[in-house]
Amino acid sequence: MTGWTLVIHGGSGSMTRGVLSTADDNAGRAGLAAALDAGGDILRGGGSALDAVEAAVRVMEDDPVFNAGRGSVFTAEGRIECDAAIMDGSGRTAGAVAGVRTTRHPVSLAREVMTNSAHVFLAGAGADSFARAHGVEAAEPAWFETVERRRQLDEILANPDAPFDSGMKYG
Amino acid sequence: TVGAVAVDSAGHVAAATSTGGLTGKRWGRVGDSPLIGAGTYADDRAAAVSCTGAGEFFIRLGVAHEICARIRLTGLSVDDAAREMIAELGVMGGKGGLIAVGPDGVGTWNFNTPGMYRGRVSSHRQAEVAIY
Repeated sequence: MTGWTLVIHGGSGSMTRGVLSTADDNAGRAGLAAALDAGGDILRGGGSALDAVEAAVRVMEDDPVFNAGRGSVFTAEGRIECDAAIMDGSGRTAGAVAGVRTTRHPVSLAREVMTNSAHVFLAGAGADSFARAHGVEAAEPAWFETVERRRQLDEILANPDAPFDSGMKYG
Repeated sequence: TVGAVAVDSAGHVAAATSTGGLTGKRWGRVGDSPLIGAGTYADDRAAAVSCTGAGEFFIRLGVAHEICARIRLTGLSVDDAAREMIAELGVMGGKGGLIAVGPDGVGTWNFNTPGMYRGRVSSHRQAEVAIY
């Protein structure tokens, strides 16, 4: 095997042509292209698939266009709780976190769990504490919050018949 | 939700998924993304998979692991396994999509929603991105 391949996604949902503004459409495409560049550069240089997928996801976690890391959607209580997982096919090792609130790159925390803990899955405040103990970069809750996601939450809460985004309008 | 799957020049595969979940979620609700085998899975014998969508359905079907199992045990292609699982998801009323790549370098995506942010690049293919 000498070739390499990277495939990414930025979420699926009910976005249809014409619903997304041209600016949002362009921002989404630019974010995807940046993630492909980050992961593709690693693979092009002979790096590992594991490093490539982490790098690509980190770029999208920093991009407010996507529902992950910065730009994540809000819970009904107005907080941001992130989940992430990573898995290495060569040894079927894996790491995952759920409900983290103060770690800038949840995917890197998942990798730290995989690499430097006896566990696979950590959740909530414990996972954030593990991140601090292992020097995984922290971020204040405000880092993750965007005006558009707050607007989307207000829209949903204003409609009690739609208790959460079951229609994946904001996938 | 965002995700990436890759195969490197040594033939190893990997998968990663990250999400803020669903807008307005309550009670500590967690979807498929962090559940190994549901929204994220990687096995050099089969493929790497990352999913997005109505997480409850991906959890119930164990989609990411099921795709790898069907490839490994039945010889199904990555493309066909992905298509089968999105079809099965739809039958249950689930919506969403997934990306997958095999150790042979074949990458694919499949989804039953109007749109999915997605992209791919390889040693023999220019980068391409799409939404609808």
